[in-house]
Amino acid sequence: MLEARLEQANLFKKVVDAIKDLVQDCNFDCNDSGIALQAMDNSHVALVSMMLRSESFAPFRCDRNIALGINLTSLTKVLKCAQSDDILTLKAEDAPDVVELVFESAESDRISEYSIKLMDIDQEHLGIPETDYGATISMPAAEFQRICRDLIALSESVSIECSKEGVKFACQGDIGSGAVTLRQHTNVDKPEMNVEINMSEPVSLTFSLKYLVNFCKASGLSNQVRLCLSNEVPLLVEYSLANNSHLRFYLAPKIGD
Amino acid sequence: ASAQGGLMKYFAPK
Repeated sequence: MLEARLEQANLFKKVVDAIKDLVQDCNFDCNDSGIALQAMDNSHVALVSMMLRSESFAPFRCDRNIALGINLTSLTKVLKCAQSDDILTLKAEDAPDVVELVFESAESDRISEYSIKLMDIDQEHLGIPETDYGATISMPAAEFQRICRDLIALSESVSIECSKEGVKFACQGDIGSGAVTLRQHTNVDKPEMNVEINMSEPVSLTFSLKYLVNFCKASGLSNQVRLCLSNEVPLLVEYSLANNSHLRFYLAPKIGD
Repeated sequence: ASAQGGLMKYFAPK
């Protein structure tokens, strides 16, 4: 059986909120290392990869591998019933028909119990190769969100170029063009504002802004976002969570000119 | 214009 208690229901709410517009029906794969999810969007252009490690829960118990097939719209409806300060416990039997969600108030004696019917989801898992990325950029998540939202007003696509000069986000549209360049930057008082650029080779790739704006819905999960780029491979957008957990998005580049 | 390719080109099913 699965029993996973999360001190902050809000964390799970935010994760589901961040991915629910990209993927609809997902398997939450539970085993003794934690709860993982991998799902592609309908167009097979973007992929979500979530890992909530067992250390993120207290206690965490999962005796055998269980795949919980859940519709995220249904899950969102139930998670709305949790207060943000509630403690969330996920429970399931070994061959479950339902997943149970228990919300406990830390301050009062309220206990709310919900269940969601599970779905049989035949989802193929993709092997994501280990990649030595040509450029890795860590920057404030809010800054990345701002850039994507600003540029989508002008164009469908953004080129991300990383060179010795820094990282340049540029777009061209019908009304004109836009570009934002960031250089490495260290803020001693506010390290969450740092921009760190590690580059082993110059990279230049073009991506659909629609997907990037969608990924940025995860901005509330982490102060910083990490972008990993190599020429001609999918972009990795990573939001780190406490206890070595993470929410990652992969996006296939646009090809040709 | 540039074309949007899919992820399956890069990530193979396990």
